[in-house]
Amino acid sequence: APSNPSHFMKGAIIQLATGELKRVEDLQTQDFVRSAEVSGGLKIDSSMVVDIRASQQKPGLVSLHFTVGEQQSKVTIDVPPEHPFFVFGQGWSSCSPERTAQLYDLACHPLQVGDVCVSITLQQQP
Amino acid sequence: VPVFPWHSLVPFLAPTQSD
Repeated sequence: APSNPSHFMKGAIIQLATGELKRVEDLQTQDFVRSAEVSGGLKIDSSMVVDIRASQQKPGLVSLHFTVGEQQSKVTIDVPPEHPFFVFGQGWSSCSPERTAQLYDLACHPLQVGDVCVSITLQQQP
Repeated sequence: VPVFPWHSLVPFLAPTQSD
């Protein structure tokens, strides 16, 4: 579908906060961690997947339930099943690796309950 | 060739403030 964001396409060029350029498929956990460190204002959170189910409101989408950060805040987002998430120590993962491969040519692991995803939030000012 | 910022790849999950 033409509405899919193309930054997940295999080969897409991603600029890290350090200025370094990498292909999306070559990104490592440390690239996100380092980028957040130097970006100022952004912070990496660990968001654990606690539930995956079909969206009640939006047919065709998947509701992903996370507990986010040290506060273990509960956050739910609805995404297409092919949407990739970056899992700590594992890399790109999605609810449907087959669809991700079809749409983006990006290799993904299956996203599962218990996976800890990279997410960002605003740095809290002390 | 378009260049995308790193933060566009990961979700912004803002915890809801409770207080």
